[in-house]
Amino acid sequence: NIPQATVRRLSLYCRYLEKKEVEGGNFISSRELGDGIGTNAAQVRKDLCFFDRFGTPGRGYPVSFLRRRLLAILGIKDQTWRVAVIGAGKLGCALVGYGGFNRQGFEFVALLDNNPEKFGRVYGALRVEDSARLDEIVTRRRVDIAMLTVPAPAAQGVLDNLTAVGVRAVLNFAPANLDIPAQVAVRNVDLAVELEGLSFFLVGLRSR
Amino acid sequence: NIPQATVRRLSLYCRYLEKKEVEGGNFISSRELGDGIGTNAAQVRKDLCFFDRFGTPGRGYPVSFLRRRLLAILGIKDQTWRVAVIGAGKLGCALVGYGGFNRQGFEFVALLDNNPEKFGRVYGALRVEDSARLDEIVTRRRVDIAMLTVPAPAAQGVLDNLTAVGVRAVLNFAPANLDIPAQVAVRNVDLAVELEGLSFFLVGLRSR
Ligand SMILES: NC(=O)c1ccc[n+]([C@@H]2O[C@H](COP(=O)([O-])OP(=O)(O)OC[C@H]3O[C@@H](n4cnc5c(N)ncnc54)[C@H](O)[C@@H]3O)[C@@H](O)[C@H]2O)c1
Ligand SMILES: NC(=O)c1ccc[n+]([C@@H]2O[C@H](COP(=O)([O-])OP(=O)(O)OC[C@H]3O[C@@H](n4cnc5c(N)ncnc54)[C@H](O)[C@@H]3O)[C@@H](O)[C@H]2O)c1
Repeated sequence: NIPQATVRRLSLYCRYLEKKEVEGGNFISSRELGDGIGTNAAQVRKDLCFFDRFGTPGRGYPVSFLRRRLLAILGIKDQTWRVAVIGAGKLGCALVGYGGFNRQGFEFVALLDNNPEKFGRVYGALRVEDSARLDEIVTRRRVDIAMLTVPAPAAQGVLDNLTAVGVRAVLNFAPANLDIPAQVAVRNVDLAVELEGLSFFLVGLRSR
Repeated sequence: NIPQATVRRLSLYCRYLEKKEVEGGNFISSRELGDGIGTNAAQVRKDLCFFDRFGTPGRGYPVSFLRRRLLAILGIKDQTWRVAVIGAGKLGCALVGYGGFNRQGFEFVALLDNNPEKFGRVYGALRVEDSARLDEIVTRRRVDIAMLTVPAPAAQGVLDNLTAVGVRAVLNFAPANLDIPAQVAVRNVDLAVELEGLSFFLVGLRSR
């Protein structure tokens, strides 16, 4: 079983390797890769050992080869995942408009809401549709992943509907403790964690 | 110099310890704390060693005491940070409406935009104001942190304005490679990383 934190670091290694590739780098040491994402050489070696022996002692890791292998491990090399957003509010509509998802192989195929006033509105390439049609839309458009951008009280009900129609992976933004069925992965986003990295920095600045 | 990844884990430890406190736990082992956030016992000990010797061998860490110390280290124990959001679009307005920030000690004090059509609109407790008044607003309201939710081409210009008026910590959502002045911390958010954790899970599900 691979720790979630390791998987997250694979994403960060990919981004750093992409930068390195653009700069024309051929090999990279575990020390540089570790420093590049805010961890250390030992953690890099430990993470990569879960998957394969990628480097050559003394030379380091081949940049392009490693990046392609990590993209494949993350499931985003030459593969597209179909994403439905449930909750066409401010956050949901901002997410469908963000180009960063497409670049990594995530394509939005549905934007659903339960408020009839929103039906038919267009955001990016999507038109808001009725979440009552979830079952038919998930099946017909082969949805792989759902994003939950509904108010907290609605989140559990929506999650139950999604797992009932076969969706196995959910990115949850609603601040609710969800009951997660077996065989389903739910990742909770809490952007306050990002701000705490900044308050930590400011405390350090003040005490100097 | 503390790695960013360690600081991020402190936030996750705090959230897990909070849950444990609610359940009535008095002590916790580094193994349980590690498992709880998707890492391991050795990483927990290594992270906490940067700050102090918190545990007692054989008994583990005192839950409430450790949580309070970590909140203080993160700068969010009995302390409020004043946040300005630049870019009153879909994302910016969704962020000011999210209660999770307040709970952790981050208070929104300004919501700025450069589009006159938006001035005066109310979101949560804030009224959209003209970003041309950034200098006066940052000073008068003692802004500590700024969130950048403007389109990518505008991000560098806004960052330069912010650092010129003394803001030292920025949470950036715009997909732009920013030139960051010394003594300023910029954290970039890329929600695609969260989706990649889910594609990794789905690849695993398919290969079983
Ligand atoms: N995790 C974070 O860091 C973070 C940041 C910002 C917002 N949020 C959260 O994201 C969620 C959305 O925020 P927002 O600002 O977009 O809110 P919003 O009110 O603008 O949008 C919510 C939308 O969900 C729809 N909805 C409600 N119940 C539904 C249901 N059962 N099925 C389908 N659609 C339903 C509403 O009609 C509305 O359009 C909230 O839970 C908020 O707390 C989280
Ligand atoms: N990092 C992520 O995961 C993620 C997710 C979603 C969106 N985004 C990004 O967040 C940003 C905002 O997205 P959105 O959907 O809210 O866009 P939006 O177009 O709805 O909002 C942008 C707002 O910025 C304002 N603005 C433009 N230039 C400005 C300037 N110089 N000073 C002040 N205000 C200015 C506009 O008037 C508008 O109100 C975009 O860069 C988008 O790519 C990132």
